[in-house]
Amino acid sequence: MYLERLTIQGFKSFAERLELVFEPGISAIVGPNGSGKSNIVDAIRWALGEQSLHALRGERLEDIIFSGSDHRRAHGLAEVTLTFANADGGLPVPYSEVVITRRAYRSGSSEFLLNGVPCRLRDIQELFWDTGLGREGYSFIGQGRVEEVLNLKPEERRVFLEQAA
Amino acid sequence: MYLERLTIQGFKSFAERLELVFEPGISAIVGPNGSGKSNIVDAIRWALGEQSLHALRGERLEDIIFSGSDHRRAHGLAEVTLTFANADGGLPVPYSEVVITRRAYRSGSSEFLLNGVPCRLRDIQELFWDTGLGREGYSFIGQGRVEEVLNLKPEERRVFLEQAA
Amino acid sequence: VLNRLEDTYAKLRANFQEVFKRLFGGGQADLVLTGTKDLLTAGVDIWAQLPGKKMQPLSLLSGGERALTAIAFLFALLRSKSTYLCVLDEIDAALDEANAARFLNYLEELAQDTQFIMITHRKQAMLRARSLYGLAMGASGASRLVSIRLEEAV
Amino acid sequence: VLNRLEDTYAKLRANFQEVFKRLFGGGQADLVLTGTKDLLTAGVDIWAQLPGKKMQPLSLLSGGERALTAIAFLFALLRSKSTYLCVLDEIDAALDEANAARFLNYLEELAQDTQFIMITHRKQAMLRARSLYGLAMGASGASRLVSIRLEEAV
Ligand SMILES: Nc1ncnc2c1ncn2[C@@H]1O[C@H](COP(=O)(O)OP(=O)(O)OP(=O)(O)O)[C@@H](O)[C@H]1O
Ligand SMILES: Nc1ncnc2c1ncn2[C@@H]1O[C@H](COP(=O)(O)OP(=O)(O)OP(=O)(O)O)[C@@H](O)[C@H]1O
Ligand SMILES: [Mg+2]
Ligand SMILES: [Mg+2]
Repeated sequence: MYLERLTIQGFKSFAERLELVFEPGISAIVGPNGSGKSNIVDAIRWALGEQSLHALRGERLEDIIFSGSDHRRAHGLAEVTLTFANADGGLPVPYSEVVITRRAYRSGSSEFLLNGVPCRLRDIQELFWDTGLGREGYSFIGQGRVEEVLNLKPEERRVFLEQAA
Repeated sequence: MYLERLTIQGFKSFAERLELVFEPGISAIVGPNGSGKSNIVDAIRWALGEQSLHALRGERLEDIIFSGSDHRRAHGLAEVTLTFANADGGLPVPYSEVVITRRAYRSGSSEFLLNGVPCRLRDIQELFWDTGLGREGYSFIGQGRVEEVLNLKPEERRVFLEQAA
Repeated sequence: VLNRLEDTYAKLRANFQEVFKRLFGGGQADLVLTGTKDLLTAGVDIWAQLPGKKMQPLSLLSGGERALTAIAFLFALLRSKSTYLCVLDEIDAALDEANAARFLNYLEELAQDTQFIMITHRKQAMLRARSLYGLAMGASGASRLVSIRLEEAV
Repeated sequence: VLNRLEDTYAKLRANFQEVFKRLFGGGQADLVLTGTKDLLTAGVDIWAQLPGKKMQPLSLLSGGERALTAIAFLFALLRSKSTYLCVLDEIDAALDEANAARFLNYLEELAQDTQFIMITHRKQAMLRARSLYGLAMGASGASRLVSIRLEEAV
């Protein structure tokens, strides 16, 4: 199971639709300060069901929708789509390709889609529970945060041991 | 008033005596991970009277004395000397050159010298009170800590305003 | 449950000892249980001794050495129980070129079992990617893709 | 005392607005008093708006943009009341080459009144130093000075 495609539009700095195609192994994203690299990480986490705006470096829901610039109007909708190759059945659904879409409207409403079928946030979160991509895992190391594990209390570090079990 | 010379021996990773000569303006220190660059910053702070081992990344007094390696024995003494050019009277003493020496022995005892004359830690700390090099100032920005000022509570940030007054 | 935790701890500890040696080119490290001896409530402490040096508190390690020790712990977790996808945002920032090379060599081995998406500024990291994307902030205030020339990058 | 604080606040605020524009090549920023209007107890908040963009919470800024904003605050303090010596440990780590160049240009201006000792890995920073020292960890476990070839560095 791996992430094949990432499509972002209206999420944070992505006023224009961005589509990235990935393969197994190592993919790298580069660019100057403020170009949107960490925003891509936020987009993946958000589409997987991240609910804490703080974890996405925001304060209010509107912070994750393109807020406009001198040359562009603000958007009313943020949408992120993750397409997973699932030939090995890593995701517990009978599809060889799994497409997750999350939308947030400036009005405050949300939509979630699983292979085009509307679903609840919870359905998406549960889908990824056993993959290590859930909230508590070690699948996301944020910018400036790699040293954090050294500063945890020993009991907090024990949580990783439990996840690896 | 500027730092002319820095002499370090026995402090942290400086088993061999190190002497650096500086000029006004910008000086740069470079080198690989673990070569001792941040240790030089610690040495300057310590010689100016820093008392918090935590601020020097240590836990016990022995942490700042060379602890030995596979090829060298541990040292019994850490010594740092700062030589300041004082032609402008930036330091409130009638010398055109001011030499500060701080020593710490593994036994726990300490020595402080001001132009070769034994003095107390307090004498050194007071000498630098009006120079901005005291504990509360903005003269030292530690590794990985430049962003800290953005995370302070507004009341904590106000302290800088008071210091700039 | 306790047996499984004990097996996991043994495996994680062995992996951490091995990864640390690979990343630092020597030295030794350990994961030590603290507090009670009861695995269900004990804490996990990290001990690290750099090549040729004495055991020291982690706080005395340099910025790059601390980052590499934390990476060793992460890699040990991935060796113990891999995850399908791992997203790394500039975790090599504090490493010098020599440490970064060892980090990337080990990452390539892990990449046989895990998909990595890595944000980096480092040329040697870009050279090891199967897919490489460049971003820029457009003059109109929106992110856009750009093509990358590797000789200019870095 | 209150008058002096008011003057300092006015000066610091003006300096911050100016330094921010220089470091970011545009945009605008402000230091805003919070809580009570009484300067003796009020807090100081930082507002930043990047060139071409809307005002946003500081948390939304990128790693490099946050570092540069913090540097602008530090430089504003130095402009308001300089210190004889300022020691900077890798504060340019998160900056890309363009931001680093603006940072170094401004640092050179401040260096007329303040001595800076800067730890860096960046070649363009080394090129602007009057004194340049290289360190290495010797095989015997002790730090030592080494000579530096600038073409090899970075
Ligand atoms: N809702 C939004 N609307 C418009 N722009 C936004 C929004 N949220 C964030 N941004 C912009 O995105 C930029 C931050 O992007 P990001 O954190 O991805 O940068 P980066 O490429 O990781 O940079 P660095 O190398 O400095 O870490 C900021 O300039 C911020 O203003
Ligand atoms: N008392 C001591 N005795 C011997 N070695 C010590 C002592 N205290 C610290 N060290 C060593 O000094 C090294 C750290 O040095 P320092 O923090 O100055 O590195 P650095 O050059 O800043 O590296 P980086 O680029 O990674 O930040 C560590 O390897 C540590 O083991
Ligand atoms: Mg970033
Ligand atoms: Mg350092």
